[in-house]
Amino acid sequence: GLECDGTSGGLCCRQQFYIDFRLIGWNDWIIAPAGYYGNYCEGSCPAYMAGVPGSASSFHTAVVNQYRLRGMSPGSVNSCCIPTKLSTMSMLYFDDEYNIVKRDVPNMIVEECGCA
Amino acid sequence: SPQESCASCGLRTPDERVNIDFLEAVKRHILNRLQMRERPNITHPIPKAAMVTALRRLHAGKVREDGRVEIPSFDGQAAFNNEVLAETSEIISFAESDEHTSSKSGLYFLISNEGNQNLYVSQANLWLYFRVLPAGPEKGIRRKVTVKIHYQEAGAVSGAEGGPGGGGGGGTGRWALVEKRVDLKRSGWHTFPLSEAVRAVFGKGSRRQDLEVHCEACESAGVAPVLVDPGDPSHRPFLVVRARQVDGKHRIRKR
Repeated sequence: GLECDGTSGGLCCRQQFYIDFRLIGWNDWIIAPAGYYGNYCEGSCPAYMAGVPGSASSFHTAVVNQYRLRGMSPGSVNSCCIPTKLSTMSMLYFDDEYNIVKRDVPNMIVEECGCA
Repeated sequence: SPQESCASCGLRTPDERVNIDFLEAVKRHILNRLQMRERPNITHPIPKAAMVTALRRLHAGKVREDGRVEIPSFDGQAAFNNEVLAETSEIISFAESDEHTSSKSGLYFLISNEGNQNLYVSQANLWLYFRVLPAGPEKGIRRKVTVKIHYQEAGAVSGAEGGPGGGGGGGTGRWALVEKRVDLKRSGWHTFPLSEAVRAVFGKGSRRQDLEVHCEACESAGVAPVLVDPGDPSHRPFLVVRARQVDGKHRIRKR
């Protein structure tokens, strides 16, 4: 997965986006963490990048990628820059009834992006 | 544009409007994932002393002296290598008391399953602080007392008159009992299993957990359980509920 740090050349990459709960006034009800990594994916997905990552794991994918590299795409390719790895975020917060809730929320943070 | 079918393409426009919308989308995303419609309206925060005590008991060593919570895995990035966990919740509810609680021994908790219709309570424990009174028997002596906690069973009518020992609470409903022998040498916290009680509350769609706490021989032993005392927020009773989400639609069954 590429990071959007100016060297990705406009290719599909992960843009880091951190939101500090203090800045949006949510620190009165969210105890931990102090902020949220609302990372997202952006950038272009040329045809030859479709199927990455994991393209080498499949013989069929490798063949299809060779076709794409040569501009002989089998069928129309609508490749899109999407999260390919997500992680869990644990949150500690007050609910409406002033209970403290600790919750493990899966798939909250985008860790890697890729073309699919 | 080659990216006509790709929603994530072409976002790189330094437009303030996009940022505002994006921030709103992220806020909405967080609320959705926590199954909330709106952010909670916090008008009278829990006293910090009560909160810190509860967290300190549960996560020993992870609360700093200044009261801030230190939980390493709470940094989203640090959770990078974690396997995707089953969606779990841990709810800490602080005791309340009002004129409807029958006596000095009555307290209640407000916990709801709202928005989490398929929450399964895997464990629930009541934490009670027992104070050894200065006027009691000699210091250092072990004091054995029996603590009885009454709660309404599933299907019981809530809000009715009369309760355990005629003390009020839920008259027509049956009251169940959790009994524990507590050995006290000094003041301290003790836990009482209340999984069945909380399951009963969730099961009947209620949000109020009424409890009656009675301590046999406490008085003669010079011991007193600390119930809701505004002057002593550090020792306010609390209930810890561990629950996990169960998907009602896709249950695995063995045949």
